[in-house]
Amino acid sequence: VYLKSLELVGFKSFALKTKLDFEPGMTAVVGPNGCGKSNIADAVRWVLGEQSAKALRGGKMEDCIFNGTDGKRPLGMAETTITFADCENVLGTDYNEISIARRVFRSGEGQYFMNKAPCRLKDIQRLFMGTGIGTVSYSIMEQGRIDQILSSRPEDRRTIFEEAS
Amino acid sequence: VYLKSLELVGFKSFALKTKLDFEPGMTAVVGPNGCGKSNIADAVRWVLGEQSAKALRGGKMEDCIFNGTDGKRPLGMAETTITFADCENVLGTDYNEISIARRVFRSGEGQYFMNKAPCRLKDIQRLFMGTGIGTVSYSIMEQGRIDQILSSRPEDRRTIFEEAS
Amino acid sequence: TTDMFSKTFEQINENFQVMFKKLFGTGSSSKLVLVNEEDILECGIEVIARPPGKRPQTVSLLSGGERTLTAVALLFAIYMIKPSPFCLLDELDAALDASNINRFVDVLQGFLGQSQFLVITHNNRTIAAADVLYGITMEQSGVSKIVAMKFKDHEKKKPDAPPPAT
Amino acid sequence: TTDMFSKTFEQINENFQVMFKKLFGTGSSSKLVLVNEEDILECGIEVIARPPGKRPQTVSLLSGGERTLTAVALLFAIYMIKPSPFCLLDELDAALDASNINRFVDVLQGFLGQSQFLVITHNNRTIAAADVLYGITMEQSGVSKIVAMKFKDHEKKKPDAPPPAT
Ligand SMILES: Nc1ncnc2c1ncn2[C@@H]1O[C@H](COP(=O)(O)OP(=O)(O)OP(=O)(O)O)[C@@H](O)[C@H]1O
Ligand SMILES: Nc1ncnc2c1ncn2[C@@H]1O[C@H](COP(=O)(O)OP(=O)(O)OP(=O)(O)O)[C@@H](O)[C@H]1O
Ligand SMILES: [Mg+2]
Ligand SMILES: [Mg+2]
Repeated sequence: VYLKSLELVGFKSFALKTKLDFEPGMTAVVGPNGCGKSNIADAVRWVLGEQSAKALRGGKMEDCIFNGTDGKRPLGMAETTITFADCENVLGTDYNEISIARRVFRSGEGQYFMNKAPCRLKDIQRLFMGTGIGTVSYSIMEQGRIDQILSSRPEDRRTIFEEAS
Repeated sequence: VYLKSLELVGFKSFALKTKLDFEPGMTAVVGPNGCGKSNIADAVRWVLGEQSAKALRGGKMEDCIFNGTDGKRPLGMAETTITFADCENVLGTDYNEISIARRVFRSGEGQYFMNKAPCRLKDIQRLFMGTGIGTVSYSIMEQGRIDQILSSRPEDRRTIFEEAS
Repeated sequence: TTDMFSKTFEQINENFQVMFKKLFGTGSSSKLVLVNEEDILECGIEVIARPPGKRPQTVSLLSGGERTLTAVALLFAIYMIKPSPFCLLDELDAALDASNINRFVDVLQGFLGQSQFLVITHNNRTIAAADVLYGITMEQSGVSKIVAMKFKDHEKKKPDAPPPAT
Repeated sequence: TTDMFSKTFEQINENFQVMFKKLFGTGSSSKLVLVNEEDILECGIEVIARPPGKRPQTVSLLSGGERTLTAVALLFAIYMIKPSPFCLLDELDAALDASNINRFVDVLQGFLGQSQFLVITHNNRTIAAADVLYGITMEQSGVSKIVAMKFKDHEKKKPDAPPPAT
């Protein structure tokens, strides 16, 4: 299975529809401070089911919706879609590609979609279980967090070990 | 008053006697990872009377003594001397220059000196009181700590304000 | 002492707003807010930051580099009230991009009249602004050694200076 | 489950020692130690690191860059056991100097056979190692926009690529 694309619209600073296509190998994301690079990382965590607004640097989930700028009004919804390909084996799907989408509205209400069909968070979590994809995994390492792998008390480090087993 | 020089011997990775002379303006300290730059910052905190080994990244004060390498045996003592000049007004001294020195031995025993005469930590703290020089002040900003000014709970931020008043 | 705190708070707030504008550029603004005006000696202090073109937000939603710059604005706001004879800054520029480092260095140089600055850095722009440069090496593994590369009186660095890292 | 934990611990320990050597170079060593061998399901885990030429120490005495590199060794040790289809690393290289970034990038490239890597960075060396490059800008203040600068199929970057920061 490999990551094929990520599409954001209304998510944090990505007011306009934005798509990133991925290839095998190493993709670098660059730009000045505050341009939106870590917001992309937040979008990946979010669409994979992150439940804690704090983990996305916000106070509530609606903080993820584009909240306007000098020249642009706030939006009413944030949406992110992540697409994987070659997933028959690892994810056990019938299709070669699978798209997971998530939306949140100003009311706080949210929705999940699997290949455009509404689904529950549970379905997404079950899909990715045991694959290493997901928010618990160390495969997403946020800015400034690398030191925590060491500085957390020895007792905390055990979660790493439990995850790997 | 201005900072004239800093001399280290046996302090952390500075096994050999090392002296830095300072001039007005901006001095930059550079070098590869692990070469000893932050150890210099630790030496300044330490000679000004830092009492917490943890603030110096160690477990106990003796961790500051050069503990040996492949090619060199551990030393029995660490010593740092800091010298200020033009201090008659701000520090109220009779001399134009003042040198503060501190030693620590493997036993954990420590000594303080003012212009080579033994003194107590109290004397050093009294000398610098109200000058902005010292370990409580924000004039020493350790590696990685800048974010704490913001991320500490609002209640903690008050210490900054109390310090400035 | 409530009066004294109030007075200091106002002073820092004012300095912070000036410093923030200098570091973030035109079109930016910021302020410090007492969480509970009724109980200023015990309540928390909120930092509101508005980089150019963006909406004011609490600092938690800012980027890594924006947070560093905001913290630096607060640090310098305090230095303005009570300048220390010297300041030691260890890799403050780690999260900053090129143009933010330029502004950080400019603002820092504004303080050199009242304080000496000792700056530990890996960044070439910061290094270029220094009056004096000390290189630290560990050729004998585990033992630190200083190589002074002063260039205040010379116009350029000595040719055998080790290339600054990164 | 004590057996299972024990087995995993041994595996991670082994991988960690291999990764550490690759990242720190010859003459270095490291190990993970269970604080209390009698109670392995509840006790803490200590990380001992020995950069080349230095004495083994707990990680607290290491420098900022050495800590990052040690943490990366542990992270990669876990990736070796349970590779994920993709890994997203946000500014892991912030504290690393030039030669450490080179080694970090080399080790990372060793994993590209089994995982895609998405790396957020300000560093030119890391950027140079990428197969694909995405630049993010905010020309309309506050609104992010992507500029793709793919160069996997081309030998060099497009001439109008914005210069990478720092
Ligand atoms: N809901 C939102 N609406 C609009 N803008 C937002 C929203 N949430 C966050 N932002 C903005 O996004 C910016 C942060 O972006 P991000 O953290 O991705 O930056 P970055 O590119 O990672 O920068 P750095 O290099 O400093 O880490 C902040 O300036 C913040 O104001
Ligand atoms: N008591 C000691 N004796 C010998 N070496 C020590 C002692 N205490 C610390 N060290 C060594 O000093 C090194 C740390 O140095 P320091 O933190 O000054 O590095 P640095 O130059 O700031 O690097 P970075 O750029 O990564 O922050 C570590 O490798 C550590 O092993
Ligand atoms: Mg970021
Ligand atoms: Mg350091």
